[in-house]
Amino acid sequence: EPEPQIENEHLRVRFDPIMGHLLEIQNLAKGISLPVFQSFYWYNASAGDGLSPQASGAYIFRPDAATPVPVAKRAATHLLKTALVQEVQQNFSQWCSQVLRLRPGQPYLELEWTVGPIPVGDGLGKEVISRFETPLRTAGRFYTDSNGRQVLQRRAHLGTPGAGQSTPGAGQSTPEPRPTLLTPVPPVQDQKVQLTVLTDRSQGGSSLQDGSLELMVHRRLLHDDNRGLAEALDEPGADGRGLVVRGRHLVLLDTVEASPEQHRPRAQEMVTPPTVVLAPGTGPHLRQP
Amino acid sequence: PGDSSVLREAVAVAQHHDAVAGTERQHVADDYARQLAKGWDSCQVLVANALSLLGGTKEPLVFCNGLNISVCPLSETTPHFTVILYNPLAWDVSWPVRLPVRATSYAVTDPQGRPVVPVSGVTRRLWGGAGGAPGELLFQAWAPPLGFSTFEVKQLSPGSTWDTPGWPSGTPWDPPRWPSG
Repeated sequence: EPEPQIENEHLRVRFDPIMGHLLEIQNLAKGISLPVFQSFYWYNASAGDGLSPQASGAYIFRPDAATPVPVAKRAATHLLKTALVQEVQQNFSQWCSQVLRLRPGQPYLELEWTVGPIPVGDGLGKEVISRFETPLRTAGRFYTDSNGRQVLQRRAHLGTPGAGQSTPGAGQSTPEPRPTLLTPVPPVQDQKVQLTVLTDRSQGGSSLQDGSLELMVHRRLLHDDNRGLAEALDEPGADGRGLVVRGRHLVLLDTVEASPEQHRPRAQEMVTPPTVVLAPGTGPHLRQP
Repeated sequence: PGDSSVLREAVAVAQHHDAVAGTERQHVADDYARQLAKGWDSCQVLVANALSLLGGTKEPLVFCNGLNISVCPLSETTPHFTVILYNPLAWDVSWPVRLPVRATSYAVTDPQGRPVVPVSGVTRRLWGGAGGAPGELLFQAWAPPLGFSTFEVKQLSPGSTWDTPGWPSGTPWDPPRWPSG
């Protein structure tokens, strides 16, 4: 389609027809639209260098460079629209794909990502992130929630004073136990918009550029970080070729005021989803207690 | 007998900072996973026992732990089965059920015996999952707070194409009005 998009009664989501990436999310009821670019990158894990012999490892996230490498410049996509789901399936590479879904009645965009086995034939450990980029002017601040108990403001510390550029590293990554919120820092009056990303597990995350949010979804390292394990963080996975991980991010776009009421129940549904049990034939005739 | 203390013990052990942060050796990580999986299995027996008690039957109940990679031997091989959704939350949930299947046309009925429409079928793409079934059955299920719903699934003719009424984009989908919990 010249203008690939998926839509339900709450959201319209547009995609780049050439590169296949997410382009924009529109909250139809509130008349909010926010350009949102999302893609996958990998940081080259440091094996120690002239600055420090410290390698990236289980205890330390220490990338070899401040800028991650894109997994792919573009994504091969397949658009599927049925009565119950509209989805765009993106294939970035042999080891990185994602499905973006909208279902009727669902006020959030579901991104189901599958990453692995991470190739290390080039001798480089890789730390894979999913990064969201928006024009929100957030002044280097973002917010994390911890299961609805405590929303904390986080800010990228800019290293030496006056350094405008913050660089990734252990100090920059915060554990994202639950929703990670990207919202302008009040009192920026013209920005009432909040982008919330719900994770289905704890992930490292940060916001290194204004309006951007990155979450670490998978890592595969080749060197021990010399903190006592005496082995690299290199999980073999079921078939020994390297661990494959599948997870979900739920993305909500709403006003700052309305967002907590949206993301809190979604987070609980993510942690305690309904249990699906199957039975052959007509199964037990269950009475409601 | 089902027993939730196995999982409670496994989760208690996994409070160690290594289990939380992943700073343990591989064989220790594997053992944390083994303990959690054993606890999970034991809890599934507990849930199955509770559902059998509520249903007054000894029907076998099956959990498909591989649904996230589209693997579920029962839905892939059985032309007639029941899906029970248990909702642990304190509010109604509407939940998309997505099951790997082999045939191409199914009828789904809701707890009140009414047909669930629409029912969609999608052909699984190469990267869609590890299972062997060529297709997936989708339908929107729901369950009341702290309660359950049962949906009956029957395979129609195996050969026909999916009766997937297209969902005209932009038209608000009117979800079925189901009895509130």
